[in-house]
Amino acid sequence: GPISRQADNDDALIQSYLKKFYNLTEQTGPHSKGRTNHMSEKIAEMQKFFGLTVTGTVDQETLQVMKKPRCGVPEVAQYT
Amino acid sequence: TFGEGLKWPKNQLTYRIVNYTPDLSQAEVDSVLGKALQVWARVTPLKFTRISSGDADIMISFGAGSHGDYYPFDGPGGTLAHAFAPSAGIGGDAHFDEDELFTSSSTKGYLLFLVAAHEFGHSLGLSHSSDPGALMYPTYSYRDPNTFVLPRDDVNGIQSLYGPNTDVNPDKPAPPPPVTPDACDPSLVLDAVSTLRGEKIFFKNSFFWRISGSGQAEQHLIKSFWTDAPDNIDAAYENTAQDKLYLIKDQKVWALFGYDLVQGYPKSLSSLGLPTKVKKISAALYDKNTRKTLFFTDNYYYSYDESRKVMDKGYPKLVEQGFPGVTGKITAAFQYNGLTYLYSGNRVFEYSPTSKKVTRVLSNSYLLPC
Repeated sequence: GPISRQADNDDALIQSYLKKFYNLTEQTGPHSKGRTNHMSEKIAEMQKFFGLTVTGTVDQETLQVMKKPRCGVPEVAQYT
Repeated sequence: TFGEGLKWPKNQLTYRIVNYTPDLSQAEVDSVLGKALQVWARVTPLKFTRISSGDADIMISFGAGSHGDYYPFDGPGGTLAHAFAPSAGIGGDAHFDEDELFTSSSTKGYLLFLVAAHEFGHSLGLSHSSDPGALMYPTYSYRDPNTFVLPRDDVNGIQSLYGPNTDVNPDKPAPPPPVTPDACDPSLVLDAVSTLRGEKIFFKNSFFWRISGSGQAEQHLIKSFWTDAPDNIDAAYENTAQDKLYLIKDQKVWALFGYDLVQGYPKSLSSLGLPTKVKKISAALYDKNTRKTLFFTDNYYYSYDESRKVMDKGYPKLVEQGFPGVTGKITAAFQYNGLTYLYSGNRVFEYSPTSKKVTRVLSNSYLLPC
């Protein structure tokens, strides 16, 4: 069957959310496993902050929190 | 806080409203932003003066998409606003996403008061809080701006930077800052407990915990799920046959279907079949096997037959009469996995309707993990 467009959108949202709020950085090159671990760490960091079950993977509840309207306070370290 | 002692080195700060949103009148924006700053001024020695030209410590503006600070907004939803920590130049400035619908009182759109008060927290040196009741929690949730009192976590944060406000009128003490209930508090007495579409939910003050499949308790503001629902409820029950959650407070009942208030609610307590002399309910539960709803008034309870839509005869009865072994006033009640749980303060009686016996006396933390 066709690939769900929703899944694609969610994937983009997860990446953009983690980049914006958890300083997820792009890791290029052959170390794809490292990238997955890095992303998983960022997801776990977000889940810990919001009191969600820390799994390091995006479940429905984690996705719901990511979709909530929120403040986008810029990274103060980056600014300074 | 942001750490590294990031705060303003002075208590007299200036702000300037650089432009306006078309969502509200200019007078409304002026008033709302002034009130949002006062949230912080009330609990600290900080004083805010508005200027209309030149550089202010806190420059306030509305903009959409890229708006000149390398942190572009993202259209409707998502990020609502952002603000910079105290510093010279852009430091302290607050930017609001013009693609959002800002309101001053309606529950549609986002209350500019709440968004601005949150952003000004950043402007003054507060980072995000992980306390879901705090104003500085990163996600937006509606609360009544007319009764808003800065929560304890935010007061602690801002006073750690600037100290308390010493200029308070002793004849007019401020309302105490609300504290987020703690599931680990052994003296916690819940307002109400219910099931909701297979989950367990526990109410306390303006909050509830939900325990879903994973077994972990998540804490939320009641209003973040149900804008129209009351805080500090007396009782709650789920009628699984109707797929509705009923919340009772004083002499009113609210029926909720999903996230929505059922049309025609809130209704009077007597609409549930209770005699008009009943002015307060302390707990309620729906028994899906007998299709009866039990309403507790401390040591007594009424039984309403949902099939026949009448109150059963011979009630109210003493709780001990219907539930041998259960003592004390009932403060919360629900049924789960075929067992009845009756709360009396921080004790929970587990009662088996089949054996008609108390099977265990538990503590709060058995059902609501710390």
